[in-house]
Parts: sequence; structure tokens; C-alpha cells
Amino acid sequence: DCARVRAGSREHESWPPSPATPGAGGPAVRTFVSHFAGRAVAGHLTRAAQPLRTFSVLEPGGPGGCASRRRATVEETARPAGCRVAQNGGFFRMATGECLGNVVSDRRRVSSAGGLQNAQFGIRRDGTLVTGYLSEEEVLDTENPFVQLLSGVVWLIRNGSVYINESQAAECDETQETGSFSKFVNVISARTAVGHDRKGQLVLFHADGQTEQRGINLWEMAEFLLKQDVVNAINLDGGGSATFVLNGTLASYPSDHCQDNMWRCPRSVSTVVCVHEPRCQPPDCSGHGTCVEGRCQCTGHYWRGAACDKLDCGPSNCSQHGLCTETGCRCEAGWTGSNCSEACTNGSFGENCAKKCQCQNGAACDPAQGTCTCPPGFTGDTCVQECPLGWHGPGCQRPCECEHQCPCDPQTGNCNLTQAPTLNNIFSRVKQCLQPPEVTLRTGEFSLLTGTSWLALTLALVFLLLVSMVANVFLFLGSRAEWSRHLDGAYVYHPLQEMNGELLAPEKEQPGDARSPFKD
Amino acid sequence: FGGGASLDDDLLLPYSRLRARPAR
Repeated sequence: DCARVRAGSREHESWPPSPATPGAGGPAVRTFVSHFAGRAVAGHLTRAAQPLRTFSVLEPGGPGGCASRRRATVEETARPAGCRVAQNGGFFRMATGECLGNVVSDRRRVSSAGGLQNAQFGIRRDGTLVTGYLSEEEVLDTENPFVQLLSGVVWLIRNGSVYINESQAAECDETQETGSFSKFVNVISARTAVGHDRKGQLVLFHADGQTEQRGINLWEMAEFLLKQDVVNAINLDGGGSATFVLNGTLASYPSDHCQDNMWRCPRSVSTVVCVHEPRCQPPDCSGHGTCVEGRCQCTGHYWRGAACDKLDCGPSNCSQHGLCTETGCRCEAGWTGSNCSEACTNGSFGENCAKKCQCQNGAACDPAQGTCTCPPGFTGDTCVQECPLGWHGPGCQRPCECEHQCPCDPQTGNCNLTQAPTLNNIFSRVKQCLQPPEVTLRTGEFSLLTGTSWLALTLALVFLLLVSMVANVFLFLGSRAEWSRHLDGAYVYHPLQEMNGELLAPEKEQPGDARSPFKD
Repeated sequence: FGGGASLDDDLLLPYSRLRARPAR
């Protein structure tokens, strides 16, 4: 019924989580019968360590209970949830079963009260305990969201002091009307409360009673809690709603009557506060581990953190050259190794150095992209092409600066060519690019003739060679004809004889005999 | 062992049901 606050920060206390105590054990339940202004009142005080892991706000009958406006007894809600200790929780509309106030149950935002200014108690994701008044903006915070939250009426204790007077003003005390709120504060009845002590332990309080007949009022309850070292606490639903369940069994004396008014019956209420065995946050360990006794044991080699939601590749952090993944360092292009600390070598580049460099002629290969940085005199993607005529230097980016547009050394840019020009060059520009006679010879150089002279001499010698060849051919052919008449074989001497004009018989030529007088 | 539903007869309400003011 009070004004709602949508944005901004309201009065509340935040208690940081306490370090986990190994082997802390389950909840500690204490039973009491104490005297309040001469009245004997029975009840229970429960303490639970590590509330982030051991405390839950439950919807009536399980998840979806508030949306269904379901009502259920504390036993019916606590038993299937495995609660070691359970009590009734927030307020509800009796006629419809509507859950009133803010409700966050096991990281699920069940309902938002739009900034309703009644006492709140909750636990944030990092384990911070929050008590007091909250705006809607604070309730809906996403940076460190509430994992458990419920609303009560009256902030009993704030930072170790009774805060009831301030609460009456903040939570819309109708002092001008019938004063029901004041009566609510001062009447004796069954009461319940939730808070925490200086050790950061969750505290649940329950006292049996019946409105205007038995029990305690809020002042007495606050004083009792102060003596138990409670630092912050809020009042929850009381009267017939007050119920205490231990290990799934009713362990208090409800004030509501059953159908047979001889007996007392627990009321069907809305939300329930539950203390259970330690559970992991989140319960599934972010899908990267298993929950063992309330602690996540992360799977794989690289998942870390209480929730197994952080990747850790070691102190090197992938040497700033890679990304830590669930399978280890994924290196950037140009780097390799388990820690991405080794640059690609041996002519390789790219991711995992899986590609081979294609650079030629001693060009430098970029380990990331594989691009080639050409040495002087070469160009192209792989530096395999020589500089075109007229250009020199790395990448052939510099024009030759020689007279008559002569080519220069592709590596040094020197106009005095150290290598003989190509054949094409001779016939196109040879006359201009040859050294002129007036060029001063440098030390160590010796030249008797100019380029033209050498050309003339060469042509003359070629001519002579041709002439000599022709002459030799003719001589060869002529002498061969003469040789065809040469006798072959041993010579025989025939003495001359007188023949008186007659031939001797043995010397008469045979027909067909081509004997020559010069034969033999 | 339950005695059935309770009668909801021990009501302890912080605000009177007679209040008809809408939420501010």
C-alpha cells in the first residue's frame, strides 16, 4: 500500500560473503522455551553457514507456484525440495493465493513488486546478503543479480540495532487511521523472521503463539535476535502462517484450527524459506563441472572458478598472441606452441604455421600473412620476377636515373652496368648506353677500343672467316677432282724397250681393259 | 496423520482490509 520507488537507491544493508569454512557441516537448530514478560514461549533458532549454497526461497508446491497462485503447506513444499529446515516465507493474499512482494527463487525472478517499500531480504549472485528497502531498479539489477529474495513487513534489526520505529514510518504506518499497523507490531502472536549474524551465517527464527493469546511481539523478537548476535533481520508472516518443519516433518504448533477445531492444522501458505545441503552455484557448474558437496569440480584442463565459468591457460595467458579456449591456447596467425610463444619458422606462416612460404630469391616471408618482402632487384608476389628495365631496388619501386634512359643495375641502381646487356638491348639502345670515349676510366678498368670499334673489328673478323671458309670450300672441291686422278697402290717400274712401232704380245690391251699408260 | 485443511482463523495482517486506497 505504500509508495513504490522505481529507480534510485533506497536504505538497505549489504553484508559481504564470508570465506568458506571447510567442513562447516549442516544447519544448527536450537530449540528454546523462553520467557517474554513472564510468558513462556517456545520456538526454534536455526543457523546455516554459506547461505549462498544452503538457502533457498521456494514457490508453493514447487516452481510455478506463484504464477498459479498456488497455496501449499510448508511440509508439502519442503519435502520434495530436500529441505533440512523450512519455515513459511513471505506474505500472500488469503483470498486468491497471490504471492505478495518480490520473489526470486533459485536464480529465477518469480515476481517484482515494482519497488514496493516493505522490508526485503535476499542473496546476490556473489553471496552478498542484502537487508532493507530496495527500489525496483535495485531488485532488477543484472550486474550482480539476486539469486534469492523475498519480502516481509518491518525491518526488525539494522546493523545490530532495533529498527522498528523507522520501519513503521517507512512502511506506511497508518497512524491517522485505525492503527492496524501499530497493532500488528505490538500484538503478541506466532512469529517468524529471517536474517544473518556477524559471521555471515543465515538465521531463521520461529516462535509459536496465537494472536492476542500467546507468543511475542516484534519488539520482543528483535531483542531476542540481538542477543543471538543477529546483525540484520526482517519480520515474515506470522499468526496461523507461522510454521516450522524439520527434515520434512512439522515441528511446531500451528495456531490455525482444523475442520475439527479440537486440533490444529498447518496453514497452506505461499513462499517457503528452506535450508538444505550445500549446492553449487550454479547447480550445474555452468555445464563445465560436477557438483560435489556443494563445490564445483571443473572438467577439462582450462575451466576454473567456483562456477567453472572462467578459462585459464596459465600465467603466460597465451603470451598475448592467442585466445584461451576450453582446448587451450588458440594462437593468432604467425604463432604456435602451447603458449603461442613461438613464431613461425622454416618458411611457414599462418594459423598453426601450417602453410609454406612461396617467397623466392631470399625474400622475407611474413609469418602471419605469408606476404613476401622482395630484396633489391626482384618483384612480384613471390619475388621471382626481376626488375623490368628502368627500375631497381626493393620491389622495383625506384626508377633508374641514367642518361638516355639507359637501364641500370636492378639491385644497386648503378648506371655502369656490371652485366652485359641483353641482345635486344644491344640493337635498340646500344649506341647510347655504351660508355662515351670521354668517360674517364676508373681505377682498375682498361679499355683500348670503344664499343663501336669492337663491333667493327668483330664484323671484319667474321667477314674474313666467311671468306676463308668459302675459299677452303673451293679448294677442297678442286683438289678432290685432282685426287680422283691419282694412282692408288704400289708403283712398278717398267723399263722402256725398243718397240719399233710394235707392241709386244703380253702388253696388248685386253678388250674392255682401261689400263692407262700411267697405271701403276 | 494430517487433520485436513486449516481454517485460516488466526489472521495477523499488517494492513487493514478496510483500506481501499490504491497504491500510490
